Amino acid sequence: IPGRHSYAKYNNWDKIVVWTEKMMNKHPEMVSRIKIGMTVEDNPLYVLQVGKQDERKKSVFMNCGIHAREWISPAFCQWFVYQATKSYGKNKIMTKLLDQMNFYVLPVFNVDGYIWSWTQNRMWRKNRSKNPNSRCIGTDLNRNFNASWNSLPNTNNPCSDTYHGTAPESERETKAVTQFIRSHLNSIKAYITFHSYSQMLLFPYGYTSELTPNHEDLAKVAKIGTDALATHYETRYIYDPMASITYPTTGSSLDWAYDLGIKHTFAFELRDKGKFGFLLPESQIKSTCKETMLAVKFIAKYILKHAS
Amino acid sequence: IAPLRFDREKVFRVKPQDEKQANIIKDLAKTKELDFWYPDATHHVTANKMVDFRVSENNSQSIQSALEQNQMHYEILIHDLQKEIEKQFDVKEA
Repeated sequence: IPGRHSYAKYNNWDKIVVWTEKMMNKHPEMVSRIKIGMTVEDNPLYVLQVGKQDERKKSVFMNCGIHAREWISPAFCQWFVYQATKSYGKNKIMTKLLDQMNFYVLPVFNVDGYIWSWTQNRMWRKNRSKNPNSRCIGTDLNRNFNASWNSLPNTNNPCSDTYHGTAPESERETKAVTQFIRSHLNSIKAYITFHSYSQMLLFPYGYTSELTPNHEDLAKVAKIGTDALATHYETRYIYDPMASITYPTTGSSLDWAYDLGIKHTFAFELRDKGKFGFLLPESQIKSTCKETMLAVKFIAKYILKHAS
Repeated sequence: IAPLRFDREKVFRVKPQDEKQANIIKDLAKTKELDFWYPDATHHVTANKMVDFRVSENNSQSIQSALEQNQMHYEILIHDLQKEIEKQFDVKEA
């Protein structure tokens, strides 16, 4: 018995699995669970489809918890599903979104790493796959995508926290996600990934300082999102392409999704700016999720109206 | 296996003023184990960009001394990581 799930607390993997079942059973017309694959340690990868269950609609793919220690990220995905189901029929924007769009929500991408961060090492980042000819464990899943993979030095040491794996999509988790997205590419109009920390909203590219062809549009959406986010608690986020606002990064899911054809891809770096870093207290989960929810709603609203 | 503990481990924040200072951090990372929180790896450390990293209790004094010797401004964001880990669970079960 995994214990009681709470949106105001961090939940371990067992609680999250039970929660996915509960959401599905409680809202069968709105939530369904899709198993998209398994991890190295044989844990299931679940995507929750949230919406009025029409495959032909526009959709948004969201994932949380690529990096194990960024606990606020899975907390947000759970919050999103809860709020979406709760506010359907009550909140005008959310009702419209769920009537006309589907949200595919992967609440924990790096399941094995997340479990490890709960049980053995709170500071763990990568997944838990074994690396050939190395005693070091794990690949950084957000360096494992086929987006200019291996074009920058310093990511090919298995002992590094940003090790990119033996090949693009070498990891089971990455493969499961890319297969799912490819098979739903006709409907997916936006890809949003959630990280922590530093309060930023990033968009492509990360692997080059060149701007995307729709840079102006992405910047406009990012402004809408960050402006909306700030309205709740005046939390200020900055936004810009990943390469310019942070640093050049190869193999990221953000760039991969963009190059695949999803022209609205974003990465949130949630609270805070470093006071707590990866250890954001539970007492800040609710406010962080509330403001982020607003940003995501406004981004989705824009996508619904403008993405073809 | 007992979970890893982080007693008295520290998180430093440094903003290198130039490439020379950025290289000092990179050099420190070659000899001491630094866990980069932001940016996420040594090679991203550059001038005028803030760096947050975690160090073990054993290394924190020597890191602090190295920063001071090189007249680098720093801030200690977290003095005892283990305490912060415990403090993050600040909401009681309903």
